[in-house]
Amino acid sequence: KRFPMPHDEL
Amino acid sequence: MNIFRLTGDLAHLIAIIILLHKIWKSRSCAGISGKSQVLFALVYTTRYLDLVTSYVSIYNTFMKFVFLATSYATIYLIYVKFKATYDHNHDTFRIEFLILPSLALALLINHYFNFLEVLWTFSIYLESVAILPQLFMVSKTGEAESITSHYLFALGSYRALYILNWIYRYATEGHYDLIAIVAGVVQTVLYCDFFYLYITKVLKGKKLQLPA
Repeated sequence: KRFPMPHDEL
Repeated sequence: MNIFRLTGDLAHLIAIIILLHKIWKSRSCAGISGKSQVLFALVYTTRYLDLVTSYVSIYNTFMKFVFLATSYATIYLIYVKFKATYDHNHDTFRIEFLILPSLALALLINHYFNFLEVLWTFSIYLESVAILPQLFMVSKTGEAESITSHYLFALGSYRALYILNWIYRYATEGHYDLIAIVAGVVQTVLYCDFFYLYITKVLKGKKLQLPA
């Protein structure tokens, strides 16, 4: 997995 | 977006609306922990700093604004407008005992060590325990108004529905975020005792009263 990943939840 | 995530977000929104409506209509914030509300405002503020750095969807941006605005509105109602009705004698949980460990844990266990990511992680950890001052207040007074119980039920359901959303996302997209999942499970577990009382008492028309 690539970080930092955008957080797509609230 | 899936049905679990959407109903989770709606439950969250409904919880906030119930709380604001209750305070506004009764002109009183009796029984509500201002400290939990301060923690929630801190949660949204530190999590949604990414409003300026990353765009997900108009839905996400809109909801972030709503959560931020309503959390500050709630604090305003409790600490300014209806200050006289705030039950501070029963709202005695020491929030530094939640904030500092959450911050320490966020510094130690995160996906990536930078400012925004650590604050995001902090907000996830803090959210999982932010309701404790409110639950503490209910246990201290031994009861809660029905409307406060509905608020707590909606707020607790939100993360429980998110857990279903994470299971669904893992099954369909292979997507998972361990930090959010573990914190979300902790958060939901904290509500379990309350859920039990809510289902066995409040839904049967009784007041939520703790056994003496």
